[in-house]
Amino acid sequence: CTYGGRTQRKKDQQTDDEGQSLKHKSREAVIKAFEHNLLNMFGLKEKPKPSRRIQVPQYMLDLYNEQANSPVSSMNFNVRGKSTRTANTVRSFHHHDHDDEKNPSAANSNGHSHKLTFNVSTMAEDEVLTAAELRLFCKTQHSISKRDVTDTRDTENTTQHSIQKLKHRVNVYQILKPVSNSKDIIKRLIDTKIVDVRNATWESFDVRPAILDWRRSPRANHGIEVEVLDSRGRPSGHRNFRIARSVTEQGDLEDETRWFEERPLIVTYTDDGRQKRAAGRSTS
Amino acid sequence: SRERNNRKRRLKPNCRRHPLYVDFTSVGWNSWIVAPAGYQAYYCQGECPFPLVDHLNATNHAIVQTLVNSASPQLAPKACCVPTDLSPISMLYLDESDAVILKNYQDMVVEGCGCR
Repeated sequence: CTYGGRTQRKKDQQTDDEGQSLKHKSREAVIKAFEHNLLNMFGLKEKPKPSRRIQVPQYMLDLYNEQANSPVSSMNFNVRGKSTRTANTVRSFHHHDHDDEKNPSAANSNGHSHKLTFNVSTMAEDEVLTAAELRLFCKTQHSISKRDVTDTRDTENTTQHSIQKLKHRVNVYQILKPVSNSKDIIKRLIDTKIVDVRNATWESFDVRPAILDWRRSPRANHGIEVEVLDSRGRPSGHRNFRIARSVTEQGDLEDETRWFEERPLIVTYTDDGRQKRAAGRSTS
Repeated sequence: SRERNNRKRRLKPNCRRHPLYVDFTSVGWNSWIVAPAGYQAYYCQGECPFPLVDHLNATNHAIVQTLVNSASPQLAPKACCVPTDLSPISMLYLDESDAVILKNYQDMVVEGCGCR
């Protein structure tokens, strides 16, 4: 500026612009590095860009709220009946229901059993699976309940019979080898439970053996089969169990939101090794 | 002299915890972080003056370092005010494949500060 002149001012202006641009670039680089560091801390490679409207299963929200409201010292996923003591990560997976959408009444189903496939390949390889559950929603059917409640007022035999009618056995199989003919399918039973359909509840089935297999060999993931039998072991319709998306009287698929709330869910509990161990070395 | 020292101390507050709210919405991370919307992380700041008092939660090493510093500052700096107790938070988010994940992250919130 001391020499004066337009050229120098122009040069100065140019230098200023370049400086600003460099500053801007370096600021961007800093922000990028900052974000990269944070994502790395969260165990993510890049910022997730959800492709759909964020919908979170109620069970996951309940687990989160339980965690958020619990005292700091007892922060772990203590799920009753599950060995989740060391787990610090919970993932939820919905099954692929594209087949259901094409033909909801018949897809993968033969009336009393239903095939469900889940993509669990997104689980990090270095995480240790401590537990995995398949959660199925069992809804009550008032028409059945009312009739059976009336029945229970009759003789003792009728009561016993009615109670038996309200109990269903649910078998969960891992499909080892799918065959076009559903009778020849090779499967193994991984969990079974007797469910009383008088109560609307979420039933949990242990599917850890299947998930362990699928993680070892993703090509072996042929899904699981849910079979509903009556108390005598005969095939029974699974009207009470929300396994497949239902169809309205007009032939349309049921409401997306309702189906989302009640559809099957696999929940996995893993340990990424970052959890602080309770019995660590003590400081002097 | 004591009054002057007190005034100095008042100007440079002792090591303690200060609020630091991390807002995921303001950095545009609310598109994939479902909950919480943000959290109070806190930070530690302040002086670790000689002599170190009990509530400054100093280690034996910090006491020795402070003693050396008070005798000859060129030999060792003052002890640092750092987090001494941290707690985890749970986060509910969607990953790259839209899977819903609930995870506990260790050492996210400062519970206590001290001179180390």
